Amino acid sequence: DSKAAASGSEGVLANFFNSLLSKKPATSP
Amino acid sequence: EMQDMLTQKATELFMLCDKEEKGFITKRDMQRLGGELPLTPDQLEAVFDSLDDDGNGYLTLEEFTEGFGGFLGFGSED
Repeated sequence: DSKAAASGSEGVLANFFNSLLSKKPATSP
Repeated sequence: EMQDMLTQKATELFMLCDKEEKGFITKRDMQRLGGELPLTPDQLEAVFDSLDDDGNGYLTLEEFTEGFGGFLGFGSED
């Protein structure tokens, strides 16, 4: 399976998402 | 070439979210990532909203790539 191979990408994905979160504060309707 | 690399990496990450290969990502897909990424469902939803430019509830590869480009420092045109 390819799960192990994807773990590096998941780290990148987590960084990407965290950067989006730090740029845009959580929604405040 | 940078653009190619960006597209390639963004596609790879997109596939991690779009496990069913639908061609788009929904909030449900994002929330499923909570098991794999150190983010809460709320945070994943906020990420989704910030990437879903047109707010139609479907995150396309195009929108995803644009957001990822911004993350890597590729300014968008506008």
